[in-house]
Amino acid sequence: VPAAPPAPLGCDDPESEAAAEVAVSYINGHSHHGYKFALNRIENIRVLPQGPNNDIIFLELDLLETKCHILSPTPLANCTVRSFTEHAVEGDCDVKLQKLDGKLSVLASKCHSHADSSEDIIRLCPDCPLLARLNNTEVLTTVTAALSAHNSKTTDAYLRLLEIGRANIQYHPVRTVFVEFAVAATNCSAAEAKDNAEACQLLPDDQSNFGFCTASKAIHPSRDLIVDCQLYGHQVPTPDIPFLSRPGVTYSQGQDTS
Amino acid sequence: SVVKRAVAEVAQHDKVPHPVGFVPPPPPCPGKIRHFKI
Repeated sequence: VPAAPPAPLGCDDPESEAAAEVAVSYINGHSHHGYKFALNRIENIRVLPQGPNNDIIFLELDLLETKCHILSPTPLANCTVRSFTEHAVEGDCDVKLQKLDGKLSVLASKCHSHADSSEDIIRLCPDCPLLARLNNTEVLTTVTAALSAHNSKTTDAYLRLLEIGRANIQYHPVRTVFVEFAVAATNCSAAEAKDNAEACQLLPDDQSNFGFCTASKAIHPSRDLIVDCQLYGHQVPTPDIPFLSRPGVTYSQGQDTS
Repeated sequence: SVVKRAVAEVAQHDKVPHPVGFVPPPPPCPGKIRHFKI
């Protein structure tokens, strides 16, 4: 009697979790904008045997955005998932993997991210800040003012904007803009930049030093800008995954990676 | 008179009842939610 086919894998089986971990690591390793994503749920898994010790695995994953920018060296396990009240962003990913002689590798992935609905947030948290479009005028004004304020105070390198990662606007009780953006050190000190900032260039990859800034500005009534920038220090770039090299690129949800 | 009972009826009567406290296994997918569902 032919051997009964193996029972279908469950989404919480160890093999499924191992495949999901490889998939999430691949997705984060091949994303150039925005934030790292963490696994929230394995929606489905299908295994297509191709022969002895050779399976094709199709995974449907439900991910959630974390607070770690994609350039952050923080391990994913230490990245906090953005909470519901911070206007969470979900990623839906379809990933095709191969398991050959027990070794998992990703053949293709396609992800689509979308923010939680504002109505859901307002219903449960009327005063929570809501995601704003990255080209919103108040957002751009706050980012420009924050980076300028940091560069005017720092004694370290002059920083340039790489991309705006996220922006929220709180409407009650005080209209406040919250922004997060990625920056990179240039070959100038902040003092040198005061004379001719245009001459300041991003450091070459082998010396690159990326960082991340958060800032908030109360608009009505107007209050001082609060800025906090942290540089990650030099990281050895992964050769096959070019770091961001287009300053000023903004990240928009829903961007497919495939 | 001999009457053939409907299969469903037979199946129902002959079905082995689950032992008391039997909990059907969870469906294999989707899996557990690790953070929250939006």
